[in-house]
Amino acid sequence: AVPPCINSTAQTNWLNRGDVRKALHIPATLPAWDICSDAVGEKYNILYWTVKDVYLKLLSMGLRALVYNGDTDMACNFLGDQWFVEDLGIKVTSKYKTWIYDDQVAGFYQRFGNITFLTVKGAGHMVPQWAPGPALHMFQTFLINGSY
Amino acid sequence: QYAPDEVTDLPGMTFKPSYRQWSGYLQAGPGKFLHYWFVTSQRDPTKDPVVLWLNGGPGCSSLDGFLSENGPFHVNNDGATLYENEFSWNKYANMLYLESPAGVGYSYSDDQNYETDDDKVAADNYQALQSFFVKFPNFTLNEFFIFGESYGGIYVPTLSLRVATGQAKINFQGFSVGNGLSSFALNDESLIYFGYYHGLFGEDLWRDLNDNCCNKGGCNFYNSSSDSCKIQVNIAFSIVYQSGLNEYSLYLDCEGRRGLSKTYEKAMTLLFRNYRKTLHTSKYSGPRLSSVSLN
Repeated sequence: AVPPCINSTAQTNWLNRGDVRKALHIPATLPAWDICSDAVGEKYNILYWTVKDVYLKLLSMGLRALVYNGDTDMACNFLGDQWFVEDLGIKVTSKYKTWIYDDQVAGFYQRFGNITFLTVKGAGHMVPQWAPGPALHMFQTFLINGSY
Repeated sequence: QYAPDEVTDLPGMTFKPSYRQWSGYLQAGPGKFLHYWFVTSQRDPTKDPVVLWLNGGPGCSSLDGFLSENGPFHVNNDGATLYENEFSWNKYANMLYLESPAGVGYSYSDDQNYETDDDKVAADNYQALQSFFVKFPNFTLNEFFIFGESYGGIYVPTLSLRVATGQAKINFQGFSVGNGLSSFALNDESLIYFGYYHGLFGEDLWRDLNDNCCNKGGCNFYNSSSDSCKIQVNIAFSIVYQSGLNEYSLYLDCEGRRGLSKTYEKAMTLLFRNYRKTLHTSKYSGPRLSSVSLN
């Protein structure tokens, strides 16, 4: 049960070592670890085809939100999420503009009240893996509600 | 309650970590136990926020997030030794990784019934979260955020709503989703434009898509009732997903080369359910070409 083009062999081997399982307090009776579960995935029932209403409720409570996308991903591409955020109908509070990491353009972002849409340039689906520096900067900035 | 869960030594760890970590189980209902791994901040655990991280799937483990994305250490290719991640998110936050729902990774249910849905996952995660703060009461006053990726686009907001409206005393401040699935329709619709404007489709296919799926200035690539439109969209999706490209990162090589998993096939069927009858019979669905002859 492995997503295509993702090599998870090393972490799978490490997590399945007996001494690692013991260190992590995993019962010996449990089956081997795998990155994805066929048992769960095959029987999973999707109830939400869009989470627009959920976002609107959360944002109306004043919660802070960040939707970010590595812009080379095709499983969940940035354009779809940009349209999703725009479709929330929340007033635009900043221009669509660049953000900088290590003196380079790291992507683009736009604020809509308490929600921000942000791209990470050149990163794929797993942003913290493929753009770790920019991802950490983005993460810290969001936590402190700072300026990207 | 957290003392027995503390991880004091890890095989393959040749460095001394500047943070503490615990691994164990959180109860998510009767007989349902979710595996968690909690690492404190490298800065000031008492003041830094607590961040929950959820990977997607549905049905994939958040330990992938820990061990290959934003965790404090990753596994070397030898599968035996670890190296420090200088860009770990626990530089600024206490990070909680939760394997969810039961049946994923080392999480389990006594009855081994792993059929679930979005609402049940949110409910289970919320219970597990309450279990976490009972186990770690010192962190209840810290700011709390929920982060997720991919199908976390569904997990994160649905759990966030329960946290925001529930009775548990959690200092919830916000949420974030990375490359998330927020709308199936917009994800499908936008992919056609993404593919065309990244040069994946030729002008012939683009013309056929427009001729068969668009009308009066608007296009519907998501759920058109036109069979001819479905055929064209199916061809486009096959180029994206089945021609040998790395769908998770367009410009990276495709690693692993393992065959398609049942989970992956299920995910594809769910994502592009309007095209599932034809997706597997398209002209691109045959065996992958060798790297030598890829065009």
